[in-house]
Amino acid sequence: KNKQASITSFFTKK
Amino acid sequence: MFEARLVQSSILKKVLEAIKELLNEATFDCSDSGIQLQAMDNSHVSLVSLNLRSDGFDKYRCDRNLSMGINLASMSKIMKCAGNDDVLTMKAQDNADLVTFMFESQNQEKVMDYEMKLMNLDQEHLGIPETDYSCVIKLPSQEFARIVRDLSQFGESVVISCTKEGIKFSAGGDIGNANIKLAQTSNVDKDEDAVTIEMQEPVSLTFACRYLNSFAKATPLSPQVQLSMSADVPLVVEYKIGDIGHIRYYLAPKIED
Repeated sequence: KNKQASITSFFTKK
Repeated sequence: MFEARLVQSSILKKVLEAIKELLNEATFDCSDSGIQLQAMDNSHVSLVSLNLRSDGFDKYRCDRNLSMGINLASMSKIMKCAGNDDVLTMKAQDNADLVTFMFESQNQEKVMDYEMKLMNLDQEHLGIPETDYSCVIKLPSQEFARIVRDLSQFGESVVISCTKEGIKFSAGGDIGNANIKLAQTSNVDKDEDAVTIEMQEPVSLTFACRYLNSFAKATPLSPQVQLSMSADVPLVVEYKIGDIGHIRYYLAPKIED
């Protein structure tokens, strides 16, 4: 089963 | 003082249509170089990045950097009041809590002023790393919209696979399976009808259909769309906005649990 990743796990807060 | 004039107000109307399904509100960052917007959807699965360069406007002035927090449903109501051929001017004073949208008919016989209250939004900008993508695909934007719409009927997810031979979109669910393959076009009359693939390595990633459908709301902005993919990183879906800029959508993939 696939799980939706969050965009924040790829791009970090500036 | 901030003032930006756009002879084709339809561009901003289309931009708004392209973001308002994903975002309830957003900050428009205005500076000397133009207008930028970066915001995540509520679920933090996708990121919208809009860039409108100052030199693409018919007139542009921004004396001091200005961040305008805007409720997009409210802005959409105002933009619907503009005719497609009206000339748009956005204006705000420094440190203002209001922005004015002025629409003028081509013959200047009708002038409309709409003032909208600005909001204080928490500004959270994400750093997007420079990436050399394994696959960069360009295809007609209407074709992309059609494919994601059609595949959404089969399941919540679509698998996008790119090889040298072409690009394949697949979905499956209770009613069965669907596969759509597009090969690179060899010769087309119009550039905008072309499908082109630049591939370093084959990639296959899974994405949620509903976000791809929301991105496809940008279709009226550009005849072509560019998809950039690498293993285990977000997909980039980019639409050029005439000579003025672009809108990019970043979508986190679905990964094996």
